[in-house]
Amino acid sequence: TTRTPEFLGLGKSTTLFPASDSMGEVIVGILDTGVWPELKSFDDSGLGPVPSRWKGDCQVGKNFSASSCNRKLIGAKFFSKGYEVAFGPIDETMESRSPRDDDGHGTHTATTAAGSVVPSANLLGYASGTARGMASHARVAVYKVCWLGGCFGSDIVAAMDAAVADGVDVLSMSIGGGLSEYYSDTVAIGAFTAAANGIFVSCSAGNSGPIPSSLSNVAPWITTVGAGTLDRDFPASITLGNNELHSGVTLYNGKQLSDSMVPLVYGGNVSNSSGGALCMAGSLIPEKVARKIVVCDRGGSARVQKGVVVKDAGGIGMILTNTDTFGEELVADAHLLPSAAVGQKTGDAIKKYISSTRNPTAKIGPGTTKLEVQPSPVVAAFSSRGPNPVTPAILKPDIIAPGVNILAGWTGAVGPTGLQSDPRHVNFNIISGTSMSCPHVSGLAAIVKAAHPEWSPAAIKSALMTTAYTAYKTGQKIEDVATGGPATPFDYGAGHADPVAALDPGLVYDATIDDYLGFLCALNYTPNQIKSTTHRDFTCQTSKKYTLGDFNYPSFSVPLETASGRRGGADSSSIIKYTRTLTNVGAPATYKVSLYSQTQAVKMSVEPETLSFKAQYEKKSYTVTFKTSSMPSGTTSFARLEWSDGKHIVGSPIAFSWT
Amino acid sequence: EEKIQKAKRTYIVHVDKSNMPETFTDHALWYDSSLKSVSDSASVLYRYENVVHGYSTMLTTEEAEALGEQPGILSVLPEVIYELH
Repeated sequence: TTRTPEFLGLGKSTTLFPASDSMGEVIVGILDTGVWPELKSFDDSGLGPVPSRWKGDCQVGKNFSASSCNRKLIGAKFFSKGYEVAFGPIDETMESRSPRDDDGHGTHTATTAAGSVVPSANLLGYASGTARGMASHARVAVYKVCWLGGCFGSDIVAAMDAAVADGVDVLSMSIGGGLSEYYSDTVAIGAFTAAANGIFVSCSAGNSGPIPSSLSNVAPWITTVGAGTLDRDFPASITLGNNELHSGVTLYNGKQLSDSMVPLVYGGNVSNSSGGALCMAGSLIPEKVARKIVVCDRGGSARVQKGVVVKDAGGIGMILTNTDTFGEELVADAHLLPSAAVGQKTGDAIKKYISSTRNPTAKIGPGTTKLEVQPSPVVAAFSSRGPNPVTPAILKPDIIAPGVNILAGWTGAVGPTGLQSDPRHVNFNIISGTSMSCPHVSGLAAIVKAAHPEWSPAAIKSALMTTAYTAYKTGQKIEDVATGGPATPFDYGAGHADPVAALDPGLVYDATIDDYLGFLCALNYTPNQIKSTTHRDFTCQTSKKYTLGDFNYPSFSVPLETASGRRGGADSSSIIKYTRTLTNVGAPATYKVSLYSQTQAVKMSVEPETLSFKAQYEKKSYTVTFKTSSMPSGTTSFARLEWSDGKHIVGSPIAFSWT
Repeated sequence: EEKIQKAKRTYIVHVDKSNMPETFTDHALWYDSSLKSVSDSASVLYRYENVVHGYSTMLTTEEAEALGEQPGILSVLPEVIYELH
């Protein structure tokens, strides 16, 4: 990617970073749509021999040979049995029955996580710079499990099975499916054993935001990654016939509109169907659209598809406006005609101008790349939100990372819009989603793993979470673009990833397999359900009281029952105690606790208030006491617990929710 | 209703490896035999050894329910289709 390494501070030279040969010992496995091996992002010059422990290989297919792999791309396999029993044999005129990526998504995520350094990367001149993956010296192994018809669970499990046997250290999965209890969630089940085998598993949180409780992949042994923006944008000016000047974003780089004003229409007014406002296929009347700029609402169909609909109807430009779902979030697309995406406020102003003017006109200027955009990061509107829909007592998402307008490697099979009608071929593309933020964290985890090979996946996850930041340098809280106001831990979890800090977190919450098993006991799972989830025999001790609050997680979620609605959680005017354990991964030090809270309804205290560590890997426990009072159902509030030795801050968000 | 009952779909069968019935010496034979006892046409799609113990196969709803009753079978989960985020 370009810009995100600098944005994340990876450009800084610090002794904390692992040397490239230890980076070369780390293997990132990507389950996705495959890979385009010819890209320079998979160049292996400068990489030493493949780690001797590696057991994976290069699965040959019609258009994928053994030489497609190298010391960078050290493994490539495809899994299609589940897909083919459902859809019939793969039509190789339509898609490659091989690890080759016909879509682009898999190449994008793989190169984001661990692509080699490629100078002068750009998309049609936008986002120029030196592209590199987060862990640019790590190795990549690709497992193709997603096909034109979808990503089938039986193929995904087979790929996870292979990745563990092959010896990956990180498993990156930018996919999501239905929500269910862990014992019937195939990805959660596979991820448990992967994590138990020392593999860090990161998954995308989902793009169903800003709706609350819209998360995917919420198992506590998975790192669930939401999306934030970068300090980069692609502004394009929009001038209306009344001389109003507005700004949108675009990645269009073709022939620009002339400098003269062009007639402007709203899709909803030039259509013979209800789909006109959304510029759905076939909804626009060519006679009313020809040679005009059309305003289309976002939603209902792919954004790039709307551009095709306008172009096919004879339109010469498009202004794509957000509706209230996405507010002011601007996602840029490489449209096939002059276009600009605008926020809801601008969209409403343009529609008002159209409805109040006899012959409305407009013109769209060329796009540019703008850096140092502030405030950034902001939580992307589409990023799925908490509370955790499966286990409200576990705060999710865990963390956010860059996921909006991310440039990374692309397939040679389709153009940047992915549309069949797009003849362009690019090496890099700019796309958005939690699919993009997940491999960022996968790559960052690979860096931490290279620096601390002995750390467990839980310790790596803890390091990324307790060092994440929740405020800008100004002290202002990270914003949520969906509301325009400060975001909350239900939006960003522990905050935005800060890899440099994660390399030296001071203390970690190092959940063990027994902690995870105790978590399942706290959920009152039967031995059979525990066995289904973990493929281990484990019987919860009847003498032991297992609670979700005592599960050794790096963040806190405290579900409270209002007096009327008492159900599973603690009743709301009560005393609740959570005990957690910290492991020292730094030098001997004494840490003091600080508590910050947004609410008076919960009084908090911590025992002991200081933790003195004399040796590395020494463990110390503490107990947080919450004295809560009743609040109306649906109330949420947040607090923060920090341990600091003056050099490290080990921060945990606390989310209270009254139901 | 009849059609739905007859329609086959892919299931992921989680087995309790440590409880393989004594009559079998090999998991593959156990899997094949357990399948044959509920369906004369089903076959193993994938065998899983590492992150999951078990296999995937195509069954009707009825066959899946019958298989789930067998000793050593932990769960028979209908396959979920995931999407890219």
